[in-house]
Amino acid sequence: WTQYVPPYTEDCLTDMYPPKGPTFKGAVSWYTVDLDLPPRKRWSAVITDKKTDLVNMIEAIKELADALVPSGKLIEMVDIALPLMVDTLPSPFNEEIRGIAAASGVPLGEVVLFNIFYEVFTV
Amino acid sequence: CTSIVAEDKKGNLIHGRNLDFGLFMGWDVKNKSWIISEKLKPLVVNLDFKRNNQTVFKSTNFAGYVGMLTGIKPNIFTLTMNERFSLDGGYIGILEWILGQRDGMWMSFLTRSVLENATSYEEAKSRLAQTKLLAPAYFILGGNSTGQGCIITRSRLLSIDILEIDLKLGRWYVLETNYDHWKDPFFLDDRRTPGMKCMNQTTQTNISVKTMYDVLSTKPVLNKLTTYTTLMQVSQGKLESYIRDCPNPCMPW
Repeated sequence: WTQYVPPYTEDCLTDMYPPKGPTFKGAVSWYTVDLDLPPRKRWSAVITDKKTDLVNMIEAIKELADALVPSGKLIEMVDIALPLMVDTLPSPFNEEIRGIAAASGVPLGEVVLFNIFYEVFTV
Repeated sequence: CTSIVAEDKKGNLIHGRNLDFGLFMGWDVKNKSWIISEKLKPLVVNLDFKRNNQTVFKSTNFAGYVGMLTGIKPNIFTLTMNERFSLDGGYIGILEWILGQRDGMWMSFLTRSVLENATSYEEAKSRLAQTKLLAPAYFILGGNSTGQGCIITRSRLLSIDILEIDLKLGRWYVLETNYDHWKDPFFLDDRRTPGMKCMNQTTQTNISVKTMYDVLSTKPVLNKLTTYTTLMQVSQGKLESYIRDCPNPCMPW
């Protein structure tokens, strides 16, 4: 009965592996990141494949930001202030982030936000 | 998040983790799911970082994110990171950064640098414990020898505690969610007790990649925030990951 009331604690499951059933939503693709390439070029293959999903995720965050600050000022601040911050980030992360923004078409400030989100989230 | 490092009877170390993210970032009433968590799932990728065509480390990541939250340096160590809540949090680090005090490191840039450059479990542990951070965190580190498994509890400036596997004390695994291990977890978010119950029920004799996946699939260790599960075996240099779902009834966190 505990699995029907929060926190829905189940008996310890067995035989879930290999992954299957309703808790398994799919396998994960493999990519190579070549560290011998210039930082700006390292993520091109990944981003070319995942561009649409990245744009969708960023859009969802922007919708949340708009819900919080309807005036759009929050997003404006991200798009104006965070690009200024990218050069303060250590190498090679700054150049890799620039490469991702260029390959995905997502504004640089928003890619920076995604990459420092762990620290920002505490706000 | 839930991260586990366990040592089996033969001394093999197995490292597993659920990556949970998106709390309070928009609830989709129709689908009963968190909006950002669902948007992150298609971005999950496995990455093989190479130099001179040789694997340096491997990682499970979100496309577009250059830092590391989950990774393995084959035959040397495995590393995951869980969020740690503290009033002295990341926003203070960001403020210091903006004001020009830049001697701290961004959390996921540190984990990336350790995976890329550290050459041993001890070196990784030392760097994760001693490098100044912008935000607090838990680092869960597994090595390649018996006893090499630990949870490093970090504030922004200090290494507050390091809990290691200790077979003599019967501690054959370490398990971390998002609360200091010497304190009770928040009563509305106790994933530690069910997680440890399942690990103890599995026993050291039966722990394996398979049974660790079972533990990470049991609610509420698996919850609506869980985007992926990764399983790593350091001695085989193997990393595998799976995108997850949590059918109702399921805890939102």
